[in-house]
Amino acid sequence: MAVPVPLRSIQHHLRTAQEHETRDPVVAYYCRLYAMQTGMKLDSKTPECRKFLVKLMDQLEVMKKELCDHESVTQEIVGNAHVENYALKMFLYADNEDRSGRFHKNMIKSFYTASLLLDVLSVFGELSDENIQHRKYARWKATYIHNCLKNGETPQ
Amino acid sequence: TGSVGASVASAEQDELSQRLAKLRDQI
Repeated sequence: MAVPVPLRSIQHHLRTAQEHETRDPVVAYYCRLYAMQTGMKLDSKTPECRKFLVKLMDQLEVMKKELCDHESVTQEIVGNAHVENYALKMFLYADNEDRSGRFHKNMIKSFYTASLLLDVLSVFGELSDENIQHRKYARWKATYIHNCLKNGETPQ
Repeated sequence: TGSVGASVASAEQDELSQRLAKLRDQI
């Protein structure tokens, strides 16, 4: 289903979920959970948004049943560690490429995905100051490097 | 019609909140 306009801010988190469907279903599950939780705060009243959120909930319930033998899904404290480690791995990969002067689409995408996964961590509670900083940095780096490459400039 | 519509929407929202809470083992 196309994401309704009032829920556009969760679109990229849902895309990340799709991209991780087979690669890491636990990450896909929590991306959708974040999207659900955030979507309900954004707009669960208008018929289009409600219909979308009901379908998303159906999807989440099916996923939870399919992943019932994954501790990361049945216990959110384990899920928290799983998503955080994954986000950090993405961040460190991109950061290493950046510091080595290797600028390319993959590392831009990794910075951006890391920032989205740090958003997802809010499902488990308030973000730590460190994660807030990482998220801001990763999001800024993704935009900065993307713009540099688009304009033919070498990022610093 | 307005109050019935609002009541139905509110019930649907509660159902969604309940399903989310159940999903997260909060109920």
